[in-house]
Amino acid sequence: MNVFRLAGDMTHLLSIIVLLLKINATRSCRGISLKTQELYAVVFVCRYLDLFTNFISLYNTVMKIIFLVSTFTIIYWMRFHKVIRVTYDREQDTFRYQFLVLPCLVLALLLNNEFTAMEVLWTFSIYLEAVAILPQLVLLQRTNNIDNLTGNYVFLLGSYRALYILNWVYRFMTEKHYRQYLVWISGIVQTIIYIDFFYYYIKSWRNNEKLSLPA
Amino acid sequence: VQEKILKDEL
Repeated sequence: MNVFRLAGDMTHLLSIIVLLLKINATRSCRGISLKTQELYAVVFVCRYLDLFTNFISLYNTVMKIIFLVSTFTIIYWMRFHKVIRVTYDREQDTFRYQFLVLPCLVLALLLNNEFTAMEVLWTFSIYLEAVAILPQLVLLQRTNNIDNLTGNYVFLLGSYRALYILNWVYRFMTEKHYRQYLVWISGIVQTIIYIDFFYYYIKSWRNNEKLSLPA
Repeated sequence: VQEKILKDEL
């Protein structure tokens, strides 16, 4: 494993830890999109089906389980925790799942490495991950007072795929049999989606101002 | 068509 991949994984892990801490410490999920969290749950379930069929490494297995358990914990808190669920911005979090899920499903059926259930679901998870942040970004735009932890969460989540791109460049150059075009294109799309957010995040950080996204 | 790809990433 190269340093970019490890940094990407750690950033991804850190983003989830930040989110868990924020919700748990403040007893509030204000500014967090349940739709994005549920889309990530779908992404992880579809991608990590190979937990049952293919052992890669202890690291790999443990990380997959952490991502699954933490995402379902967040969803559980946002839906059912008696204090936290009240703080969910239900009226603002209006993005429609089907606008993201259906195109990704069609694309996965058409563009995949192999037409098998496992492979199509895996490819679907790659496409869906690229766009799953959109409900969260829309919600952030509608939130007047974005708290620091929510901003940091989205920043870390965006950084993770950007670091993966460096990892892919590195692997492309060092590993002969490593040509994952579908993954690369999706990862680049995923990172591009964050560019606007990155711009305002860095600007607010440099000017020492509170983060806000223009509507 | 791609080769059978290595799925060791998360």
